[in-house]
Amino acid sequence: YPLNPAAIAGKLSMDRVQKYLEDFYNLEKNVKQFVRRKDSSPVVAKIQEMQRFLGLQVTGNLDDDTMEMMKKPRCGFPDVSS
Amino acid sequence: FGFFPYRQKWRKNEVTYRIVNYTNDMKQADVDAAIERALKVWSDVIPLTFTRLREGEADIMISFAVEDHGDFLPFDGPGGVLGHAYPPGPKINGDVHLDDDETWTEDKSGVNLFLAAAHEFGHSLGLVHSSDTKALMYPLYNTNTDLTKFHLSQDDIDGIQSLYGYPPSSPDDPVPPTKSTEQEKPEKNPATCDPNMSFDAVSTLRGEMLFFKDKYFWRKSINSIEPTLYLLSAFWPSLPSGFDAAYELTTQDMVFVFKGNKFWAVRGNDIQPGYPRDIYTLGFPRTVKKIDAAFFHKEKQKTYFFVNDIYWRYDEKSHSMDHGFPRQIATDFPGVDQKIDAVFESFGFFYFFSGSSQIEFDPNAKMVTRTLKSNSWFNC
Repeated sequence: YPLNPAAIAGKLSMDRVQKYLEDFYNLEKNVKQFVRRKDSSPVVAKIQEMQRFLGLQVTGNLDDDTMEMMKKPRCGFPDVSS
Repeated sequence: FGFFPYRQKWRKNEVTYRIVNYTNDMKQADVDAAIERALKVWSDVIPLTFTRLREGEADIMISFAVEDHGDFLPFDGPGGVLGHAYPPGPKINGDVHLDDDETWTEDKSGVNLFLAAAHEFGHSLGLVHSSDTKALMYPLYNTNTDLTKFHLSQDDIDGIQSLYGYPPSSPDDPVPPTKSTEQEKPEKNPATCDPNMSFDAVSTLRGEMLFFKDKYFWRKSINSIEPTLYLLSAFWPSLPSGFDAAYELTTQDMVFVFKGNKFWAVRGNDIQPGYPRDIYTLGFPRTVKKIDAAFFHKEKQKTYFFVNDIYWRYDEKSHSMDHGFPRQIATDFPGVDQKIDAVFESFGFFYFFSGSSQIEFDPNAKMVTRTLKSNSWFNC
């Protein structure tokens, strides 16, 4: 896979995105590379769940607004837990 | 707002806290002050008090830590996660951990300790994150918060008061956010003993009585003198407020609530799948737009629905309206000639609520036996 643009310094890496969704939205941990499955329905559903909870436009994509929101400092407690 | 599973909360009003260690970013006295102020944000709106311990095990142990600090939830260095906390309970429960890789400050030049701690104390008291972007319990740290005029949002207050009730002043006094601002007028909580009290709907539920009003309801059990006021959303967040009618079908441990031409079935806290349904599925004509009141008469296995000055009788065994209905209310319930807001049956009597009055009707003698205040059940 080409270097993912999000890996550019200052943006969230796909690893960080994956960890965010796992830590705060109960995304099932999966060894498969996140960048290969970020468009899969379970991940898209989690992105939508996060966007809905945080009051973002629910697109299911890792758009700029969403990435910006995920960079903000926050509480370590999950937003959605099992 | 939301709660932890089983609505974990402190089962006492005196909660202790201890500042276990300090960050090097701030003077200890400033840390003490920030923690005290952050606890006061909550104690201002609930009956709990917070007492500081200097040693030993306190309910809320507050500590600064970095990276892996022994609870399987390692911190992540500067930025990102600022801290976390645990729900009410023994040992680690109730505790607050703050990431000392942040720069903790008294102002907003770094991470404001007061604001972050106040959020974490919300968890220590039993709240989970809120999706209300104005709420302190919203998960993201809000750098725009005006610290000089900080106040809890109504969402925070509604949530924490659903767990602990109101501060010592009587529940009749509305509890505004710690500092109300022009744009957020605190909604007045209904005064339990208002002589002009009227209800949207009343129902029994598993031996208790529920009195619904706007977004609130009172729960009154046989063995308690006074009722307790709750927010509807604390038990049934997805139900609309301002019901038109409600009744308990005791044979199925179900409460049916009506609003407009829709109705929901609720068992305990759970709304049954497949609801809301149209009231027309019960057999009402399309001319009926809403139900005023309803109750289930166990002896006859019939449910009575009241609409303006007429009523229907529904057979809960055949699941259909009885023939020969609707009938005039005044014909079969002589003396009940006002518009009915709500009704339920108790100890063989029917209680019809109309505005601030309540009519006790004896179905055997077919006569009104008493006229009472609507909130007579509250023992004001």
